Amino acid sequence: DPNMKAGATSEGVLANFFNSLLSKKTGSPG
Amino acid sequence: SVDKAELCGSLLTWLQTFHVPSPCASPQDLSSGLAVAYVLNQIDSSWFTEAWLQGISDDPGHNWRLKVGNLKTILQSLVEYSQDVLGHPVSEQHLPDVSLIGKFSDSAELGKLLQLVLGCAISCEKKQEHIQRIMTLEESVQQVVMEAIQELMTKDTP
Repeated sequence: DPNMKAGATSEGVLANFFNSLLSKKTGSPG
Repeated sequence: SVDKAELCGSLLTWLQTFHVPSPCASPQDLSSGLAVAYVLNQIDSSWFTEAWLQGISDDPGHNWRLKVGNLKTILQSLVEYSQDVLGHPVSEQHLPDVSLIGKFSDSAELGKLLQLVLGCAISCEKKQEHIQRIMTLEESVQQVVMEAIQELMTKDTP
């Protein structure tokens, strides 16, 4: 199901993004 | 760039996870600045202290001058916090026009203000708690929050 696949991909992108924020040093957003 | 009115809606949803003792369901609720001030107090109470909260008028009613006064205090403290504590100055393009928020509950300008609050939450000492809470929100909200953070991270364009 392409919709399910798209959903899973976007979920993965979000999780990757927020996990990368979590691993950044405090006070360094960019 | 991120549509600031859409951003306002998603960040309102995020703000409600703080359970502050002041209504925060609509741009009108936030136009006095009081709910935003409570959220900032939860984000870092060593900077946005109880004494600082006392300086925010808790019942401005329909007096837009009091509302704008509150919002100016909040914006100034936010800008100083970003620069002095987090080490990243707020660029001019991200500064909201607080008079439009106080007078008209302008959702686009409110979106910009909440974007700055978000920037503090995901960079402060307790960022882990805040980011994990964002990750529990609906996917469409997370998407907008992600774009807002990415926009904040983007350097100024000439």
